[in-house]
Amino acid sequence: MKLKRISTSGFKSFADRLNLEFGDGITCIVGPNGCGKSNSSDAVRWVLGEQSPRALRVNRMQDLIFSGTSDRKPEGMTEVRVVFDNEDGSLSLPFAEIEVSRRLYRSGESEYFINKEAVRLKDITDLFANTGVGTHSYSLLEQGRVDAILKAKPNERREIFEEAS
Amino acid sequence: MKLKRISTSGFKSFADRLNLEFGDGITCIVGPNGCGKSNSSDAVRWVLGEQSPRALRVNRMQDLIFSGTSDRKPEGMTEVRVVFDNEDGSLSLPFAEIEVSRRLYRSGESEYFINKEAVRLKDITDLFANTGVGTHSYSLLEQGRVDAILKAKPNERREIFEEAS
Amino acid sequence: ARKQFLDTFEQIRQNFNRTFRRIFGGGRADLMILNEANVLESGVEIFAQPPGKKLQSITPFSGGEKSMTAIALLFAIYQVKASPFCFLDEVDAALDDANVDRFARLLLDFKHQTQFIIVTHNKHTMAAADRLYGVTMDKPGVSTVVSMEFEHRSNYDLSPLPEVE
Amino acid sequence: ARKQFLDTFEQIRQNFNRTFRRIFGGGRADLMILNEANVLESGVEIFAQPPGKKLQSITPFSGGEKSMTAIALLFAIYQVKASPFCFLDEVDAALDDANVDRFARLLLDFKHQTQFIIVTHNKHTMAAADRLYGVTMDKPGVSTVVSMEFEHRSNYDLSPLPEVE
Ligand SMILES: Nc1ncnc2c1ncn2[C@@H]1O[C@H](COP(=O)(O)OP(=O)(O)OP(=O)(O)O)[C@@H](O)[C@H]1O
Ligand SMILES: Nc1ncnc2c1ncn2[C@@H]1O[C@H](COP(=O)(O)OP(=O)(O)OP(=O)(O)O)[C@@H](O)[C@H]1O
Ligand SMILES: [Mg+2]
Ligand SMILES: [Mg+2]
Repeated sequence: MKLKRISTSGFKSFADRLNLEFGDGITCIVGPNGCGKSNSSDAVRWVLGEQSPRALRVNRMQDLIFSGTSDRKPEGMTEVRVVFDNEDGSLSLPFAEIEVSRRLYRSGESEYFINKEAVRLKDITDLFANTGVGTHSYSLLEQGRVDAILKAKPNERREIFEEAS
Repeated sequence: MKLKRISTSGFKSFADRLNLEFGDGITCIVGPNGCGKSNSSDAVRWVLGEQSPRALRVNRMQDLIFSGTSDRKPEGMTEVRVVFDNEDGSLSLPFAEIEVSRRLYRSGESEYFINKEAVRLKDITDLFANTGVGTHSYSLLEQGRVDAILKAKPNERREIFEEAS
Repeated sequence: ARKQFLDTFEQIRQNFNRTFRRIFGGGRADLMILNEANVLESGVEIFAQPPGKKLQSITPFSGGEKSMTAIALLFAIYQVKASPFCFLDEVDAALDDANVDRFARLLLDFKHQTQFIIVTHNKHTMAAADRLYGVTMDKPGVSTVVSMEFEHRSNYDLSPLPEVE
Repeated sequence: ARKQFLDTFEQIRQNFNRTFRRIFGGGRADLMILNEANVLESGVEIFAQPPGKKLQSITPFSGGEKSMTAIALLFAIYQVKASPFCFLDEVDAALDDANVDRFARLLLDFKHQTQFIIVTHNKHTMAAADRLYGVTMDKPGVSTVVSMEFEHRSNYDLSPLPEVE
């Protein structure tokens, strides 16, 4: 499968839209401290089903919603949509293109969609099982955590290897 | 007090001598990855009485002794000597200059000296008590630990403030 | 399951040594199953030796050496089970410029099978990029993304990292 | 003891806000005693607001913003109880160049009362140095130190970081 693009609204510091097209090869994201680079990777982590606020660098999930600035009001909800090219069929749904999206409201209410159809969170995490994609694979490396695999307990490392086999 | 210089022999990757003169103001230590910069600050931490191998990035204390390379044999012991200017009397010994040194042998045996006189480790840590110098003050910031004070539990932070009062 | 794990483990172990030697320009690295009798419950230990140094546990490694070793191990795993995409957030933070360049060149070998999305501040990493997105906060606290043109398409100036026999 | 702690706390709190504003060029920062009734057993919470953003806990801060905030707090404590010397090992690792420059300029204000020994890879930090030591491994695995001449004594080109009212 390939990652095609991500669109977000009201996600963290991206008050309006964030649209990122990912092509083949290497995409670099650059900018000054605090401008929002890591926030964009939090969006991917979240839409793939991350449930731990700590892993998303927030105190509670509602803090993912744009919280306003000195001259702009907070948003009432956030949505992240990510689109995959599934031509090779590695995602077990009969579509050439698959869009996964997730919404969160200030009330704490959540909604999940696959190709516009409402689903449960579990359907999203099941979709990515065994594809090497997901919040527990080592394919989403958080800032400051590059040597996590070295610090992991020897047993945790074995589990990572087991996952690869 | 002022830090005047440090001399080491057989300490970690500094197989021979390391001599560093510290003047007033700002001293920068630079060089490629793995060349020994952090090892030099481990030497200061150790001579001030650090007892945790983890804090010195070793598995056991004997690993502080130069362990050899493909064309050089290991050393049998290591020694670190640090000299302070004590003109202002902030170290509670009646000397204008104070040299603290520490030795470790492969056998695990340790020796400690203040101005060439054999002392116990406790005499060294006592000497620096209440001077703002020491392994528990925030004046020795390890690599990767700059935001330790932010990650510290709220109670640990209070203890740091208490120490400053 | 045991057989499958051991086959995968052996592949990762060989990839790790090969990738380590490429990124360090020599030396060697190894993985060890701690409890041969009960592999699926065992821990995995890491040993490595940068060129000219001694084989040791990774505890005394420098910050940059740890990052490089972690990168070598992660890529060793990716070679066995490639993630379709990989988000790396500032994995080059501890690397000196020479090592960032080696990391960027290593990426060139993997980008045909994996989409890399890399957050970085470093120009050497950017040199490997196929596209560049700049994140800014023109309005304070509000992030926006801009597609950035390359002045340099120096992707073609980066030569792949050679294998080290 | 309670009175002494509260006096020190108040000093640190004011220093923290002032130093934060200088290094961020605006915004504000605060410390809060969580349990006013039992101060000597209480935790201390940190709140901060980079310019234009909202006051919040430091959880959602970026890597660079956390480093800057930690530096501001450490220097706030140093102002109350100055260590005679301070070893800082790569505290600038997460900072973009503009922020490294601000950090280097902040050092200029403290160097009269504290000797700073700073390990760095960054040229902007080196620009603040009064002397420079280069560590190398000409023989693999064996560290040596060389005193390095400045081509640039650009210490005098660095202007101090202004106070922000
Ligand atoms: N819900 C939110 N609403 C508004 N702003 C937010 C929200 N969540 C996080 N932010 C802001 O996002 C900023 C951090 O962004 P991010 O971590 O992406 O920075 P970065 O570009 O990765 O920087 P660095 O290079 O320092 O790592 C913080 O200033 C934080 O205040
Ligand atoms: N007892 C020892 N004998 C020989 N070499 C040692 C010993 N202890 C540590 N080393 C070596 O010192 C090196 C690490 O040095 P150090 O941590 O000072 O690097 P550094 O200059 O800080 O690099 P970086 O910029 O990556 O942080 C390692 O390669 C390690 O093998
Ligand atoms: Mg970041
Ligand atoms: Mg180091």
